[in-house]
Amino acid sequence: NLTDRLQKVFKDLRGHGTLSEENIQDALREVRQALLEADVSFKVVKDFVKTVAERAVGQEVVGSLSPGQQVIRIVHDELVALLGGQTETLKLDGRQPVVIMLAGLQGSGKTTTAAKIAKQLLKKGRRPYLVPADVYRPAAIHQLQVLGERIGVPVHPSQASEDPVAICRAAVLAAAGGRFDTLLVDTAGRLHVDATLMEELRRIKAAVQPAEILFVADAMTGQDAVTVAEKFNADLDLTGVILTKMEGDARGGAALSIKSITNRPIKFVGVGEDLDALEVFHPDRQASRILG
Amino acid sequence: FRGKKQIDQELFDELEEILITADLGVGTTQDLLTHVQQQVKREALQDPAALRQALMDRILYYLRRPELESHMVMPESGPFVIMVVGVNGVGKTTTIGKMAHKFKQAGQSVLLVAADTFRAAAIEQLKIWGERNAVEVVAQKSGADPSSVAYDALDYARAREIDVVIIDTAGRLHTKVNLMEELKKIKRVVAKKLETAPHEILLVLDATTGQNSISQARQFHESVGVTGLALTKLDGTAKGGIVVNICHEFNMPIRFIGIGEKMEDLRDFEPEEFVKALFA
Ligand SMILES: Nc1nc2c(ncn2[C@@H]2O[C@H](COP(=O)(O)OP(=O)(O)OP(=O)(O)O)[C@@H](O)[C@H]2O)c(=O)[nH]1
Ligand SMILES: Nc1nc2c(ncn2[C@@H]2O[C@H](COP(=O)(O)OP(=O)(O)OP(=O)(O)O)[C@@H](O)[C@H]2O)c(=O)[nH]1
Ligand SMILES: [Mg+2]
Ligand SMILES: [Mg+2]
Repeated sequence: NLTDRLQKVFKDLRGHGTLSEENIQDALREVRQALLEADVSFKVVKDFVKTVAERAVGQEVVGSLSPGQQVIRIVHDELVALLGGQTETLKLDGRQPVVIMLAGLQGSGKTTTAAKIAKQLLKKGRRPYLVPADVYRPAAIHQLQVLGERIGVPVHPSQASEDPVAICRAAVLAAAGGRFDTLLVDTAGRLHVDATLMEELRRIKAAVQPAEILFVADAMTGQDAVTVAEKFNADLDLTGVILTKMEGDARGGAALSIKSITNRPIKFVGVGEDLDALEVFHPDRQASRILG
Repeated sequence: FRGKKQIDQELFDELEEILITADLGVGTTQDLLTHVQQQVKREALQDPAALRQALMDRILYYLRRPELESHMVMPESGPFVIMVVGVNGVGKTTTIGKMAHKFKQAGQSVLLVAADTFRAAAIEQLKIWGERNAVEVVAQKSGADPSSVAYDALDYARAREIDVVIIDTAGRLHTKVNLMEELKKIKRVVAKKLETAPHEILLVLDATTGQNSISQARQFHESVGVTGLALTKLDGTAKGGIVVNICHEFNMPIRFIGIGEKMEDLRDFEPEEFVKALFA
């Protein structure tokens, strides 16, 4: 792992001395390799390594830590800082009903995550309403209906023949009079390069003015994470990110890529297929995981 | 390297960035570049275009080793059984809908098997693909034992003399031991029913996934033995370069690529086109 690799790099540098440009080069190469293996995007790695170099060079080799451990500490701290200092929660105190919109690539886990959030809101004493705005995927509306039934959250009646924007507007009307206080809009998976479908997301946003627009991304996403997140953010001005399928063995470097390019908080992580499997994001845990 | 006049470190850096951002992975990229670097010395290459060609040829070599030219061969008698596996959300069910279309167009009769009895509306989703293709779908209730659905489907296929049987399984992370055991059981039950089946165990990989695809390939191969790959969502901006490493390490042929969500959006894998697209 990275610790062992860095120990090797610094095996001749002991006790008193400073981390210099020369002895740091090999260490930085190892850090770069570890981050790329963890799926952090190329450009994000480049900037990150530069920052680490600036912070490491000139540092005294402190007695208690080996130089390798010192570099790891700098890398780890920098990762945690970048991934987001404090835990961020959903903004639920604005004008009611609050609308939470989920968007992302195909298969990232939006529909399942919508139900997970609804279940949590129900537990908190709120009155959630699930809105199936995916009229394209076969049985997508049915999928959300099944999940809604399972957790006892009502699902807005919709048909695949309707227009997603119309569905969302109707759902907001149905929530009127305090019948529901939180709407969870499940949108169809789409490519960031599909102009028509990205425009549809903007129209949904304009129609229902969400308090939260959450980008749902697969934790195992590779180099493409930065391109996709940048486009979704440019088109929608996201308020947060959810990473799914985190209970697998993906290193999850996409977390760093997405956070760096959008500067939006990673609010939750999906850690399983059952509807309780939604946790708060922990930057320090993610940093350790990325470093392997 | 468009407009580059010489082979220098800057060119190698550019090529490294192209390959890494295409998800080839840092290790595979280093192996490839080291190989062409030696080639440059040996052959005293001067032209950047020659270097690029050498690199593309080397990637092609990884992708099409002779064993990889194994095609899916229809058995002498009985249905050709394909079991489709992979982690959650990669496009298994949709790919099955597309394959049904392809086989029907080729004049084959097709039967789909709804052995994802776990995920909400999975059976309904496959049934819609069945309707779109005018092919039958064997299904039981949600929550049924997937092995029993597969077992019944093979009886049905034999009785109706169906040419191709495609089994849809639930998405599952390769790290979940009990779920991988379930997959092994489906395979065993199918083999009990029809000795040579499944004839193809198709692992579906998402082109947007990074290095974790290697772990997926390794684990699924270890558990049930993967005989072919399908790479989906190549209509996005991800290049799917991870398959270069997977083909090289596991000797798995890439059968199909997915380039969209409609039933026609399936192509046979074309290595040269794929390699060109890596550099596009
Ligand atoms: N292992 C695991 N699977 C998950 C998680 N979240 C969702 N899934 C699974 O991922 C697959 C896709 O989930 P969906 O909710 O259908 O994804 P989606 O984004 O709505 O898909 P589209 O609507 O087609 O874009 C399903 O098999 C889910 O059960 C998670 O945190 N862990
Ligand atoms: N753009 C694009 N989308 C695809 C492609 N293949 C599948 N999809 C979409 O990806 C999403 C997930 O597809 P599914 O077929 O449900 O995936 P799955 O592997 O069966 O999912 P689970 O059964 O939940 O594990 C759907 O929205 C599909 O339309 C492709 O080649 N290109
Ligand atoms: Mg969905
Ligand atoms: Mg499926």
